[in-house]
Amino acid sequence: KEVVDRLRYLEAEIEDLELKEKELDQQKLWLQQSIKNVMDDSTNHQYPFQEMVYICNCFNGDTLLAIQAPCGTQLEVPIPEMGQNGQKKYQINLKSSSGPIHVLLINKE
Amino acid sequence: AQECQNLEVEKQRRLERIKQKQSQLQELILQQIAFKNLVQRNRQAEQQANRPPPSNSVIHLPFIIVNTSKKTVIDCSISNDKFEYLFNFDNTFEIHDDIEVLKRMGMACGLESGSCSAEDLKIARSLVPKALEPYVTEMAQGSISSVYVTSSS
Amino acid sequence: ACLTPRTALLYKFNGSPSKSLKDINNMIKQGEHR
Repeated sequence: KEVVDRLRYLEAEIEDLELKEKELDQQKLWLQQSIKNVMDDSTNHQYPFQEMVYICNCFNGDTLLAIQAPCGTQLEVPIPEMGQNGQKKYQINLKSSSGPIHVLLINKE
Repeated sequence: AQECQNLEVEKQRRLERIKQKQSQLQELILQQIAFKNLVQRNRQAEQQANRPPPSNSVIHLPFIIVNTSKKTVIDCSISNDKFEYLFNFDNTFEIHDDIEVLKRMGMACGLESGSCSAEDLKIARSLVPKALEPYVTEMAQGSISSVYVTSSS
Repeated sequence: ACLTPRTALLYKFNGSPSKSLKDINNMIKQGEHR
């Protein structure tokens, strides 16, 4: 009898979890659409920007490169390897197939 | 008893999936709040100044940021059509997307770290659909852990 | 075409989640510590 009760309880729990998962899927879709609406809204289209001085303030005087690229552009970072001069090589490779990539050097000075 | 065991395994799998989906939802909520905050702030600034900011002082979303020490030497090769770039750095770098930058600027009302003032929480709740407000309240206290649909059984 | 997860990490604009960039940053940091 205990096993049967446990079985019924588990079945009910799984039913709840299924409902919860469906709810989460729906909420995700709503939010994704909502974010898209905010960005695509014609009254908003000029406002999703960030001032460079604020970006600089977030990164403590570092050199900053801002990269704008078309959807689907691939950014590849090879695992750093020791170069022939004994120094490690750090690389970023950008490849677009649908449009030019724009790179800005953001320098506070 | 075998069926019980199978259901236990199924239950764990579903719990794991729900945990992942809640984490994804949390991230989307932060994005929604950060973007809406940004748009509102920029709109207000433009209205107060009666003009948009100079175009060479801003960068439009979406973007990613590569940051490295100011002592780093960066070698850049660009294809003629600008479809391909190769950067060589002689030092480490980090890469962050625009949402990460917005979080660092406080555009997500501190929700990403659970450190949210009462005023910020009020603002954050007003920027999401009503059905998601309980999530925002939980995130202000740490992270989403226990917002569940009430069981009908 | 020859790349595998052992040689490089990838991120796609408007396709990959933020986590992919965090993975790249961790890989760079781990290499540095080693």
